[in-house]
Amino acid sequence: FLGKKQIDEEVLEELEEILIMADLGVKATQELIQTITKKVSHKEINNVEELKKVLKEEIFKMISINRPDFDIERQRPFVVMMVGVNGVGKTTTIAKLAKYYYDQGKKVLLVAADTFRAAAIEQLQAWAQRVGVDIYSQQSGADPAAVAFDGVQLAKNKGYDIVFIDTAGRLHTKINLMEELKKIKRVIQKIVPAAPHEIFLVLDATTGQNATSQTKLFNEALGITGIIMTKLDGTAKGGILVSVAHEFRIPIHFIGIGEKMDDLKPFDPEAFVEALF
Amino acid sequence: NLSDKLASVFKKLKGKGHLTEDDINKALKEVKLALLEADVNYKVVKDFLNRVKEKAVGQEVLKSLTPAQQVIKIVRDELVNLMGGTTPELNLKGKVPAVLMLVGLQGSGKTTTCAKLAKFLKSKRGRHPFLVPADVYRPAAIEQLQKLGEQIKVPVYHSSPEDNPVEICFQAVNEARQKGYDAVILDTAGRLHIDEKMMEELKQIKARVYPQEILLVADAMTGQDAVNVAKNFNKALDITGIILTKMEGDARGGAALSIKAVTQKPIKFIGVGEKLDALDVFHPDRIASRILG
Ligand SMILES: Nc1nc2c(ncn2[C@@H]2O[C@H](COP(=O)(O)OP(=O)(O)OP(=O)(O)O)[C@@H](O)[C@H]2O)c(=O)[nH]1
Ligand SMILES: Nc1nc2c(ncn2[C@@H]2O[C@H](COP(=O)(O)OP(=O)(O)OP(=O)(O)O)[C@@H](O)[C@H]2O)c(=O)[nH]1
Ligand SMILES: [Mg+2]
Ligand SMILES: [Mg+2]
Repeated sequence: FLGKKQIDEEVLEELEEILIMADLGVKATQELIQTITKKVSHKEINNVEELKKVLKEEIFKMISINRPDFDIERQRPFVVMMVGVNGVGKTTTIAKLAKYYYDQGKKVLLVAADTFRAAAIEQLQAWAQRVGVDIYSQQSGADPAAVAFDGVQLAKNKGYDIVFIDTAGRLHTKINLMEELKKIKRVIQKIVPAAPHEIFLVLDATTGQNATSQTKLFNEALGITGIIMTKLDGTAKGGILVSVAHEFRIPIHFIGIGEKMDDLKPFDPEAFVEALF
Repeated sequence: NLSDKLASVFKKLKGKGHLTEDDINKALKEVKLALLEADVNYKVVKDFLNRVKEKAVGQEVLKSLTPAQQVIKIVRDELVNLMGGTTPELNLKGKVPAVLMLVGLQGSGKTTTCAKLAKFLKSKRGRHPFLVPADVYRPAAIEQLQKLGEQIKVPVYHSSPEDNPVEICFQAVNEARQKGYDAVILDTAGRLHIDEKMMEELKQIKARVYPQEILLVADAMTGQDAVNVAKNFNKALDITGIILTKMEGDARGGAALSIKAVTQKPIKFIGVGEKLDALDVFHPDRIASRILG
């Protein structure tokens, strides 16, 4: 990208186009262009090759957040709650994470706390069977907090290493649904005070700047400890991750790159930056 | 918001009789920002601004409007013009049963929207719809549509995950014809527009049952990628319309303009919730205001 050697108005406009089209969003794009323009005027950047290098470094800074690799050994059961808006890939990602830890010899329990959406429980049950892990569920329409409570209780009693709690998709703007998530979190804390140890927000790579609003509201409601971005196997670049990481400083743990249980990779900031262009 | 920003752009231009090119350029900078913040595709924004500029330069400032209001009016009218057009009702004419096919990316809301359309056709259009689960890949996808069908008392074809989706659609249309159902709604699996094998499956379904409606179901919060998705689905299938889901959230919905601009196909409905009555007819003027912020 950016074929020319000299930096001029045309190059800066092309840069704007590249960043916007990668879904970095207006805010992050403006910040990056400001930084670049400043360095150009201070002669810290003198040609397009140097510009590209600095650009990648600046974006890398924005998304590589020092995260203590969440250590699932620090408590048993280690409780992970998955949240996010409708259809982003929460249930499928739980299946992938279950496989990931099952392969490491962990005793995994899935908790089907989406009791609302049609066949949500059946979907997670099918995945549990495919991966070869146990699942706790109640009937459709049951109180999600009650399911989460009983599930974590079971995990504690039966010595599971890690528990994944699947929740129903919901728009972050629906206050009563966000209250429901808060209740699930409170209820889990009653059995295991440090739980949930991780609350993962799942973001869809095809989402534009609404990802910022999603992260803000889910974080304000629950305290998000990690982000997983799915569907990076499509043509969307997922650039909004740059803006979200920069603004909220929440670590990005994994990316989803397909629909099968193996299609999960630990987040690699360098590879992500390279793929943006 | 945009009105305030434009008002301040024009604050210094009192008493002018018409909008000059320089005034317009300043104003369009603000409009560009608003559209990009709304997730409208970058190239679509560029084309759109050129059209607005053509319409705006040299225009007489209407006595009843300030220059800022004038520009907003031109922008809004152009947006409504681009996204609206002919009345976007469903085309159910021709052979019986009418066949509607829903397609789109993973998780966009196809299965739920199939059920919403069935409910709409049954309770608001006096039809006898038949739901067809043609997603044999996603775990419990067939069960999902079956459960939704039960909720709205609409019959659902008996698909099994071992079946071939093309055969499912073909057999289901035949069964509908035999049983006297007059509208068949095909729920297809979510897929990437770059997955050739899966796009080929959709082409085969189309060739086998020749649907009256091929509706692209897209998520209102989609970003810049909306044009790639829409372009490819349209190229492969010549879609007949678009349904935007999850519109009751706070996504600005710029994808609506991007998709319309690149396919020239009508946006027929919007999904405004998870319940099966949460389907509205698309109103271009409402979404125009929302996109402009
Ligand atoms: N291509 C691709 N598809 C994915 C990925 N992750 C999930 N999906 C698909 O996205 C669709 C939705 O996935 P789900 O796991 O049901 O999403 P969810 O967030 O649990 O949905 P709700 O519970 O309804 O809110 C399914 O068709 C998945 O196969 C991914 O990384 N890549
Ligand atoms: N808030 C909201 N959620 C919606 C709307 N339409 C669908 N959903 C939700 O979006 C999620 C995905 O819906 P599905 O119908 O499973 O999507 P799909 O396109 O069939 O998914 P795949 O078959 O996996 O590609 C579910 O949680 C639905 O309840 C809508 O208009 N508003
Ligand atoms: Mg789910
Ligand atoms: Mg579906």
